[in-house]
Amino acid sequence: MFEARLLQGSLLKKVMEALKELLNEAAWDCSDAGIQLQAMDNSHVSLVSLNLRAEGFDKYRCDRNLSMGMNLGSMSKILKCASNEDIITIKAQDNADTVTFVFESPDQDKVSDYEMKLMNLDQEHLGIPETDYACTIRLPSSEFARICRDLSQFGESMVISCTKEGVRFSATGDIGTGNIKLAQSAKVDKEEEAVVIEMQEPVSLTFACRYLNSFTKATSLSKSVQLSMSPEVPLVVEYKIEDIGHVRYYLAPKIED
Amino acid sequence: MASQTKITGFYRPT
Repeated sequence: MFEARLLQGSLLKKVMEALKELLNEAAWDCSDAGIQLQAMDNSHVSLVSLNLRAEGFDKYRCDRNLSMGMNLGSMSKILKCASNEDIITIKAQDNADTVTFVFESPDQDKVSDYEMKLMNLDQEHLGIPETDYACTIRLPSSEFARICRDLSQFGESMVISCTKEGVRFSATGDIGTGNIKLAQSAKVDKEEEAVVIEMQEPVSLTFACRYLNSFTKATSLSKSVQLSMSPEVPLVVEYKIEDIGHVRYYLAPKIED
Repeated sequence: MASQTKITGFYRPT
């Protein structure tokens, strides 16, 4: 028996928004530690890793490990039936071929349940090596979304260059060039509004704007986002999900021919 | 022109 009840059901709706543009289907792996999902997009350019810890749920029960393959388009349709204020419970029997989503209104006067067919997905989790990144940049998530949107107008690719002075995002295309420089914040009232750079060595890498824009669908999950870069390895874009976990996106860089 | 690489460096579980 698997059962996970989330008081703040809107979080699951936001998680869905953060996944569905990149992934058509994915396995939700449930254990007594929580729920994990790891999947690559169809072109194997990016990888999404989601972790929702058991302690973050109001109620959590997982008698035996199970992997639920879900069509994310279908799951998204179902979660759209939940109100933002609803409490969401995900339930499945052991070895079941369906999963049930239960939505309760806050005052319990409306309860809906939706049963969805599971899929057989033969997915394996890849090990992600521990990496000491040459640069990590924390910035407001809304700022990062804005930068990705603005620079996408100029070209398909964006260069992210990090030095101790700050971080520069640049894109070049037919209409010209756009450059956005962010300096490390000298003084901030709120932690989540800060730009914080930790740098061992300067790094400059090129990434596809299309994927970066997809990652920013997670913006509503967190006020800040962390970018981690090292030469020639995938960029990590991490959004923490309050009190419960994180979603991390890995994006392979573009290289000069 | 820069060409897109694929995700590498992640290992298959043993």
